[in-house]
Amino acid sequence: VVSRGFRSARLALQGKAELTDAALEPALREVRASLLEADVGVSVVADFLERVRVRSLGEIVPIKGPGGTDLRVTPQDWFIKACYDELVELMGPSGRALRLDGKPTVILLVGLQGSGKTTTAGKLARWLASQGRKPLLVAADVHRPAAADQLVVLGRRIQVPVFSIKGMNALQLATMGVAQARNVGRDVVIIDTAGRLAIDGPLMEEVRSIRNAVDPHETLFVTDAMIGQDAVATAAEFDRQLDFTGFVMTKLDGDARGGAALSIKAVTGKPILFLGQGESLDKLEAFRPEGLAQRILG
Amino acid sequence: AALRETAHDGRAQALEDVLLQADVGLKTAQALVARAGAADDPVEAIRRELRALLGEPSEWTFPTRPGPLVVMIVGVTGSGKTTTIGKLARRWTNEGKRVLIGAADTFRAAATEQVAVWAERAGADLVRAGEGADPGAVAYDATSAGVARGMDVVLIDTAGRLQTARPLMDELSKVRRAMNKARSGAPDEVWLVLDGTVGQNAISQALAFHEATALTGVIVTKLDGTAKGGAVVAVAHQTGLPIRWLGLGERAEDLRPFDRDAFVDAILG
Ligand SMILES: Nc1nc2c(ncn2[C@@H]2O[C@H](COP(=O)(O)OP(=O)(O)OP(=O)(O)O)[C@@H](O)[C@H]2O)c(=O)[nH]1
Ligand SMILES: Nc1nc2c(ncn2[C@@H]2O[C@H](COP(=O)(O)OP(=O)(O)OP(=O)(O)O)[C@@H](O)[C@H]2O)c(=O)[nH]1
Ligand SMILES: [Mg+2]
Ligand SMILES: [Mg+2]
Repeated sequence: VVSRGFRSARLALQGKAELTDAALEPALREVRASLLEADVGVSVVADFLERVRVRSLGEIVPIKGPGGTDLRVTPQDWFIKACYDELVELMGPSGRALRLDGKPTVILLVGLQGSGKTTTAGKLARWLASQGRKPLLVAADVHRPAAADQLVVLGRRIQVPVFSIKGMNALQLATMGVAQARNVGRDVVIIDTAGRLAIDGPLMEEVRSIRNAVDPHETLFVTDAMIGQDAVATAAEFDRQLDFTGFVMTKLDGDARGGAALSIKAVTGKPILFLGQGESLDKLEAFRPEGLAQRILG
Repeated sequence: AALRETAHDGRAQALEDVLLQADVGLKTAQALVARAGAADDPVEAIRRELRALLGEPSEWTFPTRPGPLVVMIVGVTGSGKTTTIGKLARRWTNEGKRVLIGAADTFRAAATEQVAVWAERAGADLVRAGEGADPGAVAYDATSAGVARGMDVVLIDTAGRLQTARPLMDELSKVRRAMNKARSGAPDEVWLVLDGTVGQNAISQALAFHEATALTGVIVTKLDGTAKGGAVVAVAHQTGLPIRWLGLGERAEDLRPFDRDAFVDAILG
């Protein structure tokens, strides 16, 4: 005990402090509260904080500048910076490019009801068209009233063709849509599907059969930024059944903190590719971790 | 190990985790565990506290005064407003009421087509306008038509909007005023539709929508999934608003009056 007091006194003289358990305690609690308020999953918060705690423990950090000037940085500030860096690293890297080497490339959109899939399909089509691609939208949601109409309207707005045939089931629409793309020389097929619960057996079977039939280059899980703790179980189950290749978080133009992004990345290991920042079709951004890390950490 | 300080022992931490995973939120969860932690049966104590936070159940019954009952449905994008209107319309036509739906979402692609399908399914009248029409004008027309035709209910569907979009929240206040012009005192009910999977943002939604349109109740949808809807506890507690209905699926019949005790039991698993 004497030697520890000695050590911290000596460090203080050098304008330094050691990140001890005692020093980290208040910062840990503060960050935990912030992450939970940001809707990060309970178990994800615990794992994350333990990671940063273990990494930070025992570090010697400067808290005073040269000549004893006050850096105004506390050991707690160092811990929070370590949390930010860890968040950026965990959620990163920046959204990788889509796999677009197929003939045609097939992108399948899946997710819970109302998460923003249909709108995101339109956004992706516009994004790809502006890069010189020739996308085809496929309206494979046969459950929601006027879902096909919605996609047709979006396609018209951006002059992208929409494959939609009344009376076909979702699987037929998906497979015929891909065949159609091949026939008319469209090089990317974006398949919009109905919202569904991860626990809905028949509907998960429907989307699994679509995936098996069209073998997508990308299967994107679309999630709302305001989703709470349910993101953990839902994303895990969607991933278990579909092995999605990446995810999109929508409605980030609001003030939801978006902690589910950390949960989903932590639980599935799948990357965040795009962020939806509004209702109009130009409101799609490639993912960069820094902004979301700041938003989640608060 | 440092985090255990928020709970007195492993059992308290477990209780806090159950509450947190139900989206109850940290402040509420900590308060509940602190108050109940010392009790002989902490789970029962928390059950009672949750019920108290949700307020005394007040059964909503169809008003007996001359109609129409005018109901405005609001909420963020994708929360389940249009589907819920279809369900309410169906419930009330089944009860022999004459229902009129006002398609006042003139913004979103195919919004009118979607609500038209529901009106047909429910056997309800529909008042609509072209895309880009003024939503206040549609709400006014629907309310007037409801009065003129002697309908029992007018349900007004509005476009989804995020509570942070100031101009859109102002638009909502304007739509409400238009309904009041069509019939003094309208709308009789303004119900906020909250997605049951929502996390802590629910509180921000409720406060902002309440400020813009003086809500009279809340509807929570999508509770047929794995989400517990616990954020609604803080909403009810902070606003004093009653929870009127729960959405439990995508079909017309998937709507139930709010059952406070069953809701609390589901949170506690
Ligand atoms: N503010 C905002 N609204 C969005 C965003 N993305 C989608 N929306 C809106 O959210 C609502 C739901 O979007 P949809 O594209 O219909 O969602 P969906 O996942 O296809 O819904 P289902 O097919 O019913 O499962 C619509 O009103 C969209 O305009 C976004 O990034 N920001
Ligand atoms: N599982 C489930 N899905 C629901 C429930 N209520 C609505 N949905 C689905 O959620 C999606 C969005 O519903 P909408 O009624 O279009 O939502 P909205 O609030 O009108 O959307 P916007 O007008 O675009 O803001 C649809 O796929 C609905 O079928 C529910 O209680 N349970
Ligand atoms: Mg859709
Ligand atoms: Mg709607």
